[in-house]
Amino acid sequence: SRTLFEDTFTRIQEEFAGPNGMFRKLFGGGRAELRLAGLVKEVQRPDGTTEKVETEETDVLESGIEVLAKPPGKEPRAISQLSGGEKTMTAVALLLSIFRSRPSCFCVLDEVDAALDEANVERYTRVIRQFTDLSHFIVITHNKRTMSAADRLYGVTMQERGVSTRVSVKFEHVGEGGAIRGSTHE
Amino acid sequence: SRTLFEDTFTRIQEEFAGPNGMFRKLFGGGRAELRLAGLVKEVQRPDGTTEKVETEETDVLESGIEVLAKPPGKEPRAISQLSGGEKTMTAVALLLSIFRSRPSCFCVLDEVDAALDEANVERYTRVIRQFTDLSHFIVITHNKRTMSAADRLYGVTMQERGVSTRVSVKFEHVGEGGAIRGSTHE
Amino acid sequence: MRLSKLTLCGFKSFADETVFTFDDAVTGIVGPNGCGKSNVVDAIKWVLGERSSKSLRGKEMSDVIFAGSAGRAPAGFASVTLTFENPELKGEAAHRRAMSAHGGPDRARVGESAPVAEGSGQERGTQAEPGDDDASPLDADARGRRALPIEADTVEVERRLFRDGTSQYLINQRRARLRDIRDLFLDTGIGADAYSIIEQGKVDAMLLASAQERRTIFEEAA
Amino acid sequence: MRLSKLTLCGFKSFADETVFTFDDAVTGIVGPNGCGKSNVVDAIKWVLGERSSKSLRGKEMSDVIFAGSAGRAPAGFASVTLTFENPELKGEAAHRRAMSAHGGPDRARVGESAPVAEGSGQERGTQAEPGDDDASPLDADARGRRALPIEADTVEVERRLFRDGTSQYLINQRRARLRDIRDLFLDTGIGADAYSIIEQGKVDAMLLASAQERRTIFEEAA
Ligand SMILES: Nc1ncnc2c1ncn2[C@@H]1O[C@H](COP(=O)(O)OP(=O)(O)OP(=O)(O)O)[C@@H](O)[C@H]1O
Ligand SMILES: Nc1ncnc2c1ncn2[C@@H]1O[C@H](COP(=O)(O)OP(=O)(O)OP(=O)(O)O)[C@@H](O)[C@H]1O
Ligand SMILES: [Mg+2]
Ligand SMILES: [Mg+2]
Repeated sequence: SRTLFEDTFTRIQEEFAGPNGMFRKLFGGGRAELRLAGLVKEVQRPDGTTEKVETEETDVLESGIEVLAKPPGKEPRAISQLSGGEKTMTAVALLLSIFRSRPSCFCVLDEVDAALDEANVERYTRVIRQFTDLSHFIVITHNKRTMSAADRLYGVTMQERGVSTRVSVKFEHVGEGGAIRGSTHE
Repeated sequence: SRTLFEDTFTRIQEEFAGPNGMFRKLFGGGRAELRLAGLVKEVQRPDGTTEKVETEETDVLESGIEVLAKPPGKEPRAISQLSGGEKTMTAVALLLSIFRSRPSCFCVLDEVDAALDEANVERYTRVIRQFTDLSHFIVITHNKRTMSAADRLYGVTMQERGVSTRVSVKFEHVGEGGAIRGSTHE
Repeated sequence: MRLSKLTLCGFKSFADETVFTFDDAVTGIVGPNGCGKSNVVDAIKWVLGERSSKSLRGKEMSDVIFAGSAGRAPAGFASVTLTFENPELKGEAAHRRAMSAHGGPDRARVGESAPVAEGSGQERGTQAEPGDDDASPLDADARGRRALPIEADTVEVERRLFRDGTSQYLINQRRARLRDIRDLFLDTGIGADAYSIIEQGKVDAMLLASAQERRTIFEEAA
Repeated sequence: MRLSKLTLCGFKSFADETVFTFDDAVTGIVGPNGCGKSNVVDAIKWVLGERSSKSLRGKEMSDVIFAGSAGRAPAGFASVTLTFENPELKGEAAHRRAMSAHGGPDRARVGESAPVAEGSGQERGTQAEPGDDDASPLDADARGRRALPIEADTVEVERRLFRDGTSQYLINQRRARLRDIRDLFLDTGIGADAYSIIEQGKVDAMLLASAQERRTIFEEAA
């Protein structure tokens, strides 16, 4: 199982951080890295107490996995220093890289585009299209641009208060207020 | 300081959960409640061990504060069962109720509208307007409707990669992609 | 293999039987705040064996049963069904599937790695699972010939929960255990907490997780 | 009292001096992802005395100093200034202010309730705070006559941090201590972690907090 994990890790690393990987596709450049974290060992101090120290040593079967991201034109940053939208795009890139390694027949994305600006929403919907040969996507959104990228739209409304019903919706019918007009109950 | 807290609590309760309170304004109906949580006491079990139990007893100086929300036409729910957008609207209602009790001269809202549908964005921007007699608002957003509700817009861009600059923006100039066109450096 | 349909009845805010078909590559779900979109995601997680009521945004598992509204009485039970197309595999795909199906004991171990978290809002009441000695509804010899090890072109997975706490799983209308559901989806990347379901507000959970937690996700994909 | 201006220089991605004026009731800040909008919020929290680098999304406090970019060298220091208009109060407002200003010890206790969390990424290096025996830059007799206890129509609050760790606070260009900044804003609802600053992704933090944590927020507003 060591080789199994090693193969998977290398595949995902290539998909995510490679020159044509997902990170560069979603950011239009920059660089990302996936690496094995140093093992944490207990070290004895001179006073007899022990403390946990991260060593340089890594082990394919034990080590955790670290993610580094460097958006184009910026210094490499720890994940915590990325902006809200940059975090979402990095997470989507990593998710789709894992997905490429072991696709499942469907994928559900619930308002993943909430923090994205319009240009990144465009990239997000374009990238999803590159995976539809492997799987079907169910995408929940309030963003008109994402809606227009779907092949089919379902509306979920509460015409009777407290009770959800499903209606079929054409993109043009999704009104200004997110309300759903002219829908048909199938 | 007991009366001080009691007065504040009652004032915020009225502002938030009263018949004309913020909750009903933001949800167009329904009912909310703020109440003092029962004190948690250590009780001895027959076998000698102790456990923490929530009692019915409340104390103005000690008790925590519980929030209950009942959107119109639905059963009363614990906060955890509300939807993403319902949570945001409840939080905004509570925040502005506290604000009314002790306003500060400015308020910063960073992408608070991210989870809201268009109808709720409308209510959110309308409610903020009711507080501009007390304070100024700084609102960060990607939502066009929220942008159009601002009196003045600043764009923050990185024309030079990695370096932020501020430009003045007219609403019409905020392009489709969120990019800022025709801006002036002041 | 393809997910073709989802049917909800009495599950959360879906009081009436509601069907979503997924014939298209990208299906969008839209609608006002609080109308039930994320309840659809909870339904998918639930039928795939989700055992923690907290991760379904409730306090107890019975919170998934329609609790009533201004004009309706509460429902007596909740039921969710996922329908998959499961055609016979041809050529390359059959070979690949056969190979990973005989990954043998290694495989099974990863699937079982999630211990039963007893305390996290487990269903109470009679767990009326079919006895361990019942034959598994899966067809061992179908492994390798079809994506799901069931000798049928269509596979329906259903979960039901009654007000009295009785909980049932069914595969193609035959009673099954939670273990059978897990075995059914072993190796497919499908599961209640698999990386293929991103819940609202949790898109960067994988980034914010610890290095060790991230490792577990990679192991699932191995 | 009104916030009229914010000036950043060398703070996070704002390498050059950048000024935001807030003359309007509602000022919108827009722009693409990753361009520096939330850094403006961090700047406001920082100048108001934020002591935890983690809550400014960094590992150490020096992470707030411009770290360089493809075409620029890192900055030697970060500086943020908040400018307030602080006119003499008339009539009713003066009366109200005088009343709450003499809330006496009760007031001061709430303001001091946040203990110094030493371990959370505090600034290292010389804290070069003016000696405790220095007179406070605040004007006691201005309490009640102006919203901020300083005898001036304009109040500027500045914070600086140098690469060597030296950290300074200034009120109207005179050196001050963090305690003076807290005293200055006592009673105004302004502060680094006050309810009047909602960070990105944290709008429902108050709802998800425990009942006891929520109480602390109410106390602040008392
Ligand atoms: N057992 C139940 N019975 C009836 N209604 C329920 C039940 N459980 C949850 N709900 C209701 O479902 C609603 C939440 O729905 P959901 O979270 O799916 O909304 P949503 O469409 O995702 O909204 P948003 O756009 O705000 O994310 C809540 O208002 C809640 O009252
Ligand atoms: N000390 C620093 N020096 C230079 N750049 C920095 C520094 N600290 C943070 N940054 C950069 O600031 C950027 C984050 O900016 P910020 O979070 O303000 O974006 P934003 O405009 O809020 O974006 P979003 O719309 O995605 O929320 C990061 O890309 C980060 O690299
Ligand atoms: Mg939702
Ligand atoms: Mg931001």
